[in-house]
Amino acid sequence: EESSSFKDEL
Amino acid sequence: MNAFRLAGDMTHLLSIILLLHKIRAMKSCAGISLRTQELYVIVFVTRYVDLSMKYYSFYNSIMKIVFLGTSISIVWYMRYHKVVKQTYNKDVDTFRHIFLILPCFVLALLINRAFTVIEVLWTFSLYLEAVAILPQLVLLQRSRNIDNLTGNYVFLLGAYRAFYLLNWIYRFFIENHQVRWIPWLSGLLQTAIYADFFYYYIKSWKNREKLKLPA
Repeated sequence: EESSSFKDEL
Repeated sequence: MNAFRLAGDMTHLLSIILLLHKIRAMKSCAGISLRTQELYVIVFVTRYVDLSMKYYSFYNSIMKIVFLGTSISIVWYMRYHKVVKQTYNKDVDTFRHIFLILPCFVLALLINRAFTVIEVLWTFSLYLEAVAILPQLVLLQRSRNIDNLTGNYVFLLGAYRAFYLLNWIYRFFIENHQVRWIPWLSGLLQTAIYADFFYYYIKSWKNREKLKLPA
């Protein structure tokens, strides 16, 4: 899911 | 993880370490905006709420803890340290950051990816980070002479998000072609706000003269 997969950034 | 993002994170970390070093070594925070530092604490707290819930990698978790810890300790030094707080000039650091916090929060309630607490807080932190440097830039314009450490701090802080823009381009074309307007546009605005600072910073560096922002 977009938002979760991009939460790996700081 | 890609080289752009790593460079961005290291630049960000370096900027914070540089500031912490200035405050601890010189026991002074002259020229630093407490308003901006407080905004960064809000940015990190609202962005890393999932720190205890989601684990991405050791690197991700340790960096979140370092960013939270250093930003909170910078605010502590500026507010409560008996020597450092004397060097804080609140008469020039007058930017009302409520005028940044409220609009960003309202915007995050209106424009977000999902109307959940975590998602709205994460979105709020992105919007707020984009404008958090404003009190610091206003303070620099008022400062007659900007010391090198402060200039370098602001430069690195602006450069880190520029690396993130490259990271997002990389991720879009190389990884998963997913569109993510909120971080992209926030990051673009954030970097654009530094544009004139970058211009004067590089000019002062090339001409070997003192950094001075036009009032």
